[in-house]
Amino acid sequence: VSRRHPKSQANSLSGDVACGQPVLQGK
Amino acid sequence: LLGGEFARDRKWPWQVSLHYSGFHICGGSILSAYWVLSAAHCFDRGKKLETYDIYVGITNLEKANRHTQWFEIYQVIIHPTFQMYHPIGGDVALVQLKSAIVFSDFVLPICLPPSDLYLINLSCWTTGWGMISPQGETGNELLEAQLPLIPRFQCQLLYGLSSYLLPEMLCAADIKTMKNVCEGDSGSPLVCKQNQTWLQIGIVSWGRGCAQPLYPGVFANVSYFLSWIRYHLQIIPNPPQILPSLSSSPKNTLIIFVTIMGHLLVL
Repeated sequence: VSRRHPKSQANSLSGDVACGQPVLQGK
Repeated sequence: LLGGEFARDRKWPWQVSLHYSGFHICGGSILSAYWVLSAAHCFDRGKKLETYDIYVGITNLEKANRHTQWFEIYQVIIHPTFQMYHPIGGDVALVQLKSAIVFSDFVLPICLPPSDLYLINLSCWTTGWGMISPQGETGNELLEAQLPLIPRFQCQLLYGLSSYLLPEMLCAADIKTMKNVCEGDSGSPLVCKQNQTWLQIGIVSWGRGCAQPLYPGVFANVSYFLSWIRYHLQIIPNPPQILPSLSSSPKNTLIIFVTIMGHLLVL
């Protein structure tokens, strides 16, 4: 289960999971 | 993708592979636990929904791993203007899954853009398992490519009179390095980073060939379809879930009774 922080994204449709924030970010 | 590079696990966790009869045909992106965004033309009228499979948490199509999840489709909602004003216009599909995606570091949803997103100076990337050469070569690894956005009027000039671009379409390609989307990338997302968050601004839709630099890839502009996407995700309930349970039907009760009696007789 994701350890992402919820409720930070105004444009998220996914409820309790933050969208658009992968753990592995490109440089 | 032409000119793409191998994508690492967890870098694009919203990427979806849409299979038909066991073969990758299109991409997609995760919007929520039950919903995937893809291109309408990935769902031809003659194709059966039961024959589609959806995979998430995968980068190599030949190697499902412990993060890979497989889903069946419950329903597909095609945008009402699909092929109405343009041969590939309204190329947006909402795919509802039969069961919920379990999110992890390898499987996460993408954000929708705000309706007033300013598209200048954004770093935008696309991903996909589409053809890797104009000759039709395919690969199993998910590829990524950074694609500059091309203003619509400029894209229209390039396409000329032969292909009209609707306001709902946007163009992207790297003309210098010949990076472009190709067959099999349809439905995959075009995402841009803003304030440390990735937003999906486009859906791979169409183009003239793949390796002709004067013909950029054309994407469905997600901002144009925002209200339609939000409306359907809000009003449509989750599909009914089939829960395992002990049946209390007379027939099953009889079967259980006979089985118990049989065991008692043996004893």
